[in-house]
Amino acid sequence: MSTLDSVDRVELCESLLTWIQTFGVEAPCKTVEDLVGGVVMAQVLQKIDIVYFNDNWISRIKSEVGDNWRLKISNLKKILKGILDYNQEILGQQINDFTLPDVGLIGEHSDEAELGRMLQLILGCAVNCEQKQEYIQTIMMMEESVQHVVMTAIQELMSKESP
Amino acid sequence: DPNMKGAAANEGVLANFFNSLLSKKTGSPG
Repeated sequence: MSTLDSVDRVELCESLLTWIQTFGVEAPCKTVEDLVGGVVMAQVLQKIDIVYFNDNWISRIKSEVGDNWRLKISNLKKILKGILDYNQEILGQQINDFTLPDVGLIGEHSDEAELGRMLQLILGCAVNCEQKQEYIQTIMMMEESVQHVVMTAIQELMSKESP
Repeated sequence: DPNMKGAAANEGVLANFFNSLLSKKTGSPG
């Protein structure tokens, strides 16, 4: 399976936006703009592992970022660090050779390709966590075209994971 | 119908992949 090129990354972002909506988090999550502040991603991570991404962790994510891209970037940095730490500390794996999302581009320009990378990392947490069965079964209920993109995204991540 | 065969094969690939993911041992060190 080839890796995702830049055009596919936008498609990845759109498919993962659809996937993110299956979590039914409190914050609105219908558009890319809804996601770039980081609040939705933080709430999804808390659903994935409420013990690790606990209230103390989520309290550091500012919920009212408005149009302030500095606040968005600050949130996104905390989320990215949380994901990477979770992979290492809880899932016992490291992601090597995966181009990490540019949180500056997400926060300042709502870059879909970079947001796609960020959501891909959250997908990696969901399909490897203890409740992965629930999340994988939800993916299997989704439209085939979305499942395909999700499968490619997981395969790319798996090729870059090492224990 | 080749289209139907293709769709069925596609479905099979997806099901195989996600089922193998389900049976994969979680990487948690405990």
